[in-house]
Amino acid sequence: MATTPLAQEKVWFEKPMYDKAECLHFERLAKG
Amino acid sequence: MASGTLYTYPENFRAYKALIAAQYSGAKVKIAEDFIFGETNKSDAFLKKFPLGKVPAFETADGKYITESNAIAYYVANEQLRGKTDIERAEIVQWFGFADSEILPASCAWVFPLLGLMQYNKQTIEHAKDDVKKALTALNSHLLTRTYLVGERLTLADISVATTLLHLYQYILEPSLRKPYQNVNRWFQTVIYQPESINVIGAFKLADKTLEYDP
Amino acid sequence: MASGTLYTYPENFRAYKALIAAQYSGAKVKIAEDFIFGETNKSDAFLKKFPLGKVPAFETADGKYITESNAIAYYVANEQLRGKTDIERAEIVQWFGFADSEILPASCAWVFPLLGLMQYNKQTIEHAKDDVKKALTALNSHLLTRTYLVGERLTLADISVATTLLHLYQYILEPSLRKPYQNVNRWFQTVIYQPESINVIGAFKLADKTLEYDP
Repeated sequence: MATTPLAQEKVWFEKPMYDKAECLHFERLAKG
Repeated sequence: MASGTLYTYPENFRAYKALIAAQYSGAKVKIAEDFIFGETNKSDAFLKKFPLGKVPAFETADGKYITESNAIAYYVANEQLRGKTDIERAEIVQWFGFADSEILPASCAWVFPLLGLMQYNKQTIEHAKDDVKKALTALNSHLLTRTYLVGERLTLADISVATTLLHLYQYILEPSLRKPYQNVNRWFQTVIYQPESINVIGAFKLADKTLEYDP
Repeated sequence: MASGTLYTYPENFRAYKALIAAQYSGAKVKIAEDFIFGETNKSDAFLKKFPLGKVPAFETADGKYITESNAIAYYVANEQLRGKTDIERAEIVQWFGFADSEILPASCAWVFPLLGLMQYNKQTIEHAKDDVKKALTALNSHLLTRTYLVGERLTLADISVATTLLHLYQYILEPSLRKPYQNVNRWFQTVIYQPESINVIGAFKLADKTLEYDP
């Protein structure tokens, strides 16, 4: 598969980190 | 008429999509009352229905399970919201993608550190600001001659994109920062101040001042 | 019958979605011949049509512009691929979201460093492996009793998720790594070895051995 244009693709690599941060935040809120 | 139970924590912008759509369509969407985020969604019973344990999650009245906020919103919507022609429906899918790939990453990268959810990194924030600018510029251009994103009336595209912009408009886009995006501002307020949106979100307040980083 | 011009670089898994869909529907999708990625998509003419400069991008025969790969695939598809009932159509939107949010970030985080497209970071890769495992486990479970993701026949859900898995199956999932996901393997090969897929992707080869990091 062609790889060079892939290098310019925009991918949200950090998404899992943000998902986790969001979860932790709302879990803490849920616990009060 | 669609009906079912929505599992979510409160003030979840993703859940707002389906809840606002249901206001328009009349779908009966009940928010699960005994749902405790961090507990219920890790239970065996929940994971059996929704294996990834994420919310919002929707259980239809006839026992089907739907995840992904745009999908739930689609299910509880009506024909008007879903788009009346193939091109409209394709455009709605396009705006779902735009919200999730052009707005959400940048919004999270900018807002989360200021809310203390993630570590503050100046370079990350600067990139996020650029990405937000690109997305809003494209949106502003599109809305120059349009009241709504797709067609002549409000659709799921407007609901999805507007709810994804809530954090930016609540915490970041103080008047001077939102000034370049007058068409977006007009459209956003049109969507968010509809009675159907107010019934779900409440009286939304645009940012007076950008949230500041507090170490 | 939809028709138009698709702008993309070769072997773009996102473009495959629309191209495979068009094989099924008979839509006339012409790939722009004089498109040079990195040049054409930065030109004023292109940006006027597609302000974010991303590909794949689609210009319909009657002069409309669509971006976002799932939206283009939707537009060139037929009723069968788009889903025949509201629940099917919602489920297809769900799988679009699953591919983009549960598979793609993890797949790229694992594959790109091995292809030399990103810096290699052991911790990032370990997290990516976990995320891929979660996604494939959920998919495997769903496909235990199903031939296709939605309904009884191939839909855009299968096309979208399978194309998003191409990199993993090509570079990462050697036999021992894909062994826990027999249902996914079966389904993936069913989709990728359809004549319609072969016409677009060619003869796809599953990984014999996971690509190794070469500093």
